[in-house]
Amino acid sequence: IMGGDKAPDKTIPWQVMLSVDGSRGGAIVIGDRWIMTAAHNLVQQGTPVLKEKLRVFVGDNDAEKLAKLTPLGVASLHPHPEYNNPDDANYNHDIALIKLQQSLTFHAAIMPLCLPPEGATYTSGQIGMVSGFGIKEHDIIANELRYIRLPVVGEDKCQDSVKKAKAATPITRIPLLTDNMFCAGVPEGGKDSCMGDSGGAYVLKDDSTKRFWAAGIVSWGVGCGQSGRYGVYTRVAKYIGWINKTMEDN
Amino acid sequence: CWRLARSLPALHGEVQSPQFPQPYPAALSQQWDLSVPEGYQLQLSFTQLDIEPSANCYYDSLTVLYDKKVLAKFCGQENSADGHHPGNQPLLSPGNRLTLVFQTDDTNPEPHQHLGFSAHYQAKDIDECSAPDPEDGSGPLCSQFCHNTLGSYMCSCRHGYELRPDQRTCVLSCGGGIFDEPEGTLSSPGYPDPSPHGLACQYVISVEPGFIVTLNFTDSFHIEHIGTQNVPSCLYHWLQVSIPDKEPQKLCGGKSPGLMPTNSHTVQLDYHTDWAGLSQGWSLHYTTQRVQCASPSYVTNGRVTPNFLQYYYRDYIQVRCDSGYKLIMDGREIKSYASMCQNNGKWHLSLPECHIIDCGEPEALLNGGVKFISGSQNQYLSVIQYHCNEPFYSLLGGATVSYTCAADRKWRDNLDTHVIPSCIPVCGQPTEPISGFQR
Repeated sequence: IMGGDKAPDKTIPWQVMLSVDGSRGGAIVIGDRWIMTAAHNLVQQGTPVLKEKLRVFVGDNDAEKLAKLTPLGVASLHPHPEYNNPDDANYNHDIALIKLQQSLTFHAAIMPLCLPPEGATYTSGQIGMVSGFGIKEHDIIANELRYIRLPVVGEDKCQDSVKKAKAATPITRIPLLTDNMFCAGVPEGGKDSCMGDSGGAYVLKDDSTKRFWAAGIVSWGVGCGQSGRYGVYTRVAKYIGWINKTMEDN
Repeated sequence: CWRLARSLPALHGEVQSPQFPQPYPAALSQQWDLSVPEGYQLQLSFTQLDIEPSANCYYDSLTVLYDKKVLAKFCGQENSADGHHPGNQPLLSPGNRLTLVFQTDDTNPEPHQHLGFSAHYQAKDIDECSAPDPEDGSGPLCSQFCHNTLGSYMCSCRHGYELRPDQRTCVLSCGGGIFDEPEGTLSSPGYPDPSPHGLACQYVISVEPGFIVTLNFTDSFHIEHIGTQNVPSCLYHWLQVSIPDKEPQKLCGGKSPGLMPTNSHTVQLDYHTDWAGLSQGWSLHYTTQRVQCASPSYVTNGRVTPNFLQYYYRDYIQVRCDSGYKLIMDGREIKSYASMCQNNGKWHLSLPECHIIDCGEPEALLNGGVKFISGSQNQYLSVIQYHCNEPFYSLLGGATVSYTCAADRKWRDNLDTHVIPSCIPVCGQPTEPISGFQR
């Protein structure tokens, strides 16, 4: 998380830390047996990660302390079936579910995040919050969970940003921005999610229920915190049907 | 079918003179022994008889004999003046046989050639019953009723009498034997006439175990006695009443014993008269009643059905516990209870008890708990309440939390469901908010 702050204990109890062969990712508790993350955490260079290699930690904001805990047992991995990103250029459907072997018991440090409410809207300028154990300033990995509040960016503005990035780096294949994604961030840069945060939650708060819900999953971006560029998040509200079906079928 | 070793005599047959219808030979002497089965008479009918006529049938003749006794001697022709022709009249043998002897002399002087005879015989049933006396003259063939049958007869007796072993004469019946109907009437032989002498009649009343016999003597009771009326001595005539496991009781005198409960399902009556004296006899009607069982005692928290004033053999009772109670017998729970009054007057099962039921430990609620609101030991009508571990779990909206131990031993809520509630995780509401004041 760039430009963010350290999250006090128990403030983001749905945060999960993933580790695959030393690379870090984020994820979200959404039920007592289910965790949601980005598909690209579980499928690397087109190859599914073995569930035995995936280490899942919950219950603390300190990465070092978390890493010393016993990882949660993973029963099965369910990347979205249409996620297909062998060349790091297609982040469409970047969403996955992890089924745990044992049920979690919730307490102040572990709590599920709500899924998008029916008819959820992503209003441009609406402030959300993204958290993670990923890179903070100066390419330093965060040892403690950090968070930052960022606004939802309008679709046009985000498309323009991606087009400009393409134009600026013609030899680089910039991923396409699809309807299954949305952007969040600030135009001046410096505040963004970054590597190691992917899979974590971009949350919005429902004014009526005062509850946080998972609006996005940290997915991709062109660099981190650069001016005129925004972070791209999986639009979770598009996947409610798939999430419910996957959980029911399994 | 077996072929009989010796065939019975035929019921009918024919007999003819030699060479009939050709003239018979001279110098002939031939005999036929005819017979029909025992019990029949033999009837002989001539279809033709043409034998040389002579005075007394001196030359040629057909002689009919029964037991060497000549019944008839025939010769001549029908309507002839000479000889002795049987005509159309059949000849009936006194018994079941006849002998025919046909004799001819050496010559036949007439130009006419005589043909001889042709006859047939048949068995004719004897009506033994019409015989006035049997052969020995000892009295009527049957002392009461006689029934003629083909080839035989049989005797029978009036009601109250029985045929003696001689199959002819009848004797007054004791009417004894075994009485196994639920009620009946017995009386001395010939009652209300005086009892015959020399009686040794036995009557056994034997009904199914579980029933008891009561004797009810009619007022008309008289058995010869010696001594006073009040203390009769049943020396020569008596009626002995024998009940198992009790001393036999001899009855006599002129006073009816009236009603006599026996408390037994079998009673033996022996009526004895000697060859003198006079007993007018007796009569009784017996009835049976079912053995009585003790009324079942009260069952706490239960009830016995049906509720009768008295219970008798084969009556069933059931015990049902009040709602919330279970049947316990010999320390073990039973599903149902029924007991029958046995033929010995005892119930076949002792009464059970009703114990309060127990719903068992309430099912644990994941991420929640349960506590007792009222009652204890999980017994009937105890109330429990579920709760979730707040604030991380909450009950699904509308879920009920109070459950009562029901009669079916399940914890049920006020909607009668026994499914416990679920604790749903609370999402998106950290207990520690991120706060900051810097702008």
